[in-house]
Amino acid sequence: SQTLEDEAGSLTSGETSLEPKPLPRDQPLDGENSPSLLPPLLKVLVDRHLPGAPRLHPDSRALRYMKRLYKAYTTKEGIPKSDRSHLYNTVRLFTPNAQHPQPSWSQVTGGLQSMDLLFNLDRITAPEHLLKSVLLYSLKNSVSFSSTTKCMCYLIVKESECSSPSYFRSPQPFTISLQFEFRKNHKWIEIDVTTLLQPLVASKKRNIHIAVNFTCLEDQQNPVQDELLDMAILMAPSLLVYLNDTSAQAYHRWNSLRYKRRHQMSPDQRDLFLYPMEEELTQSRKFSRHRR
Amino acid sequence: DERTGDPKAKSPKMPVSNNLSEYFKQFLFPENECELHDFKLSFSQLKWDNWIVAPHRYNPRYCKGVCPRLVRHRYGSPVHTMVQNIIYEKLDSSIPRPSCVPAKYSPLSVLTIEPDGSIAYKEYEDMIATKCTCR
Repeated sequence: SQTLEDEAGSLTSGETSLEPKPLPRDQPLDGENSPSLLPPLLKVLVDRHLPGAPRLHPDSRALRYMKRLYKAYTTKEGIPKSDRSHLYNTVRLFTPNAQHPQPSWSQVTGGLQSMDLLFNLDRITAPEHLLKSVLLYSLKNSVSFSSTTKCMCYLIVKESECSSPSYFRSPQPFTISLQFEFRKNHKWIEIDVTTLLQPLVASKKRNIHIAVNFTCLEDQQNPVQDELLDMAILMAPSLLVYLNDTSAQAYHRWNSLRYKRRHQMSPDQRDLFLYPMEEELTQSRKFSRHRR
Repeated sequence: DERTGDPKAKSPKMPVSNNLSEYFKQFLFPENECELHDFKLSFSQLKWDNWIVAPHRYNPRYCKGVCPRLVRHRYGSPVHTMVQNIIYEKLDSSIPRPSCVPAKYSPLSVLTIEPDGSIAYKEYEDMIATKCTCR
């Protein structure tokens, strides 16, 4: 009988034949090239053949944020809560590339501060479609701003050809300015960059360069001191992307919603809802009958 | 009722424990019939907890047991299942009896650390069996 690894092997090599083909034992499954459509449990069997696949450690604050997100979205058993209506079934958090010198706040012009960030989004797979994306800043809760502090943030998002910042291809950069407030005991600031990122991710660009400029004013006129800003914003932001994984093994909420509705609707409504084509066909058939 | 009929007729043997529900249970649910069973595993047992951050424990459940001959009323099985059972019993016992398999599933959310250090929250379909059937 076929072992799970062989099954994984045939899955990864894309063979669709059903009869089991024992894989040559000496040839390790190439987990790296396996399409990431394998569910993670199967993927680990594929990776098992790789010599201790190295795994970079994520940033602890980012991990803490994602654990909170997991708790908010699921029941104790890990089942997605059914009361959520949005369509994303995948959320990925990326931290800026380490090899890129740790971005630092640099005084640019009066009160302007800028940060250069490089993100590699290779983990986003082809079936995953971007629905929303935010830059996530973690705040030191020791620093608090007055409620009248408002910030303007200028973003430039470009596709970078390779990892070092000096060779950015100069497609027209997407720039956007956003306004947001530092709220009391908010540990995180989210800056929505969906409109900037969408075209790049949709065109399969996976190395993204984001330049962020901040300027903050208190009571609409006095610029916030740089030191305060420096202290408050703890570290380079993470990039959070909300995706709809359209592959077969991903959970599609609207399918289960449709399933539930189908069982709640009256028969005629149900047909209309589920088979609008059917409705049109019957209409056109009636029409043609009249004509005849 | 000892006043009428043959006094020697035995009244049905009442269970010593007088626990009626147990007594009747043997008629309603024969032993080891097809049903859902738990199997709680933790990813640390599989040494996968270095990349699966949540959930810590996972109960995929499984279906096990003998398929009764009359499966329609309880398992919603197609008529084919009864036909297969009759073939097995009357014509050719090399034909397998109907099997006890999952009929419905629920999804599972998994929080993982990817090889590049990014973190992924993903919801997967059909990860926990929630109902069994005979097919």
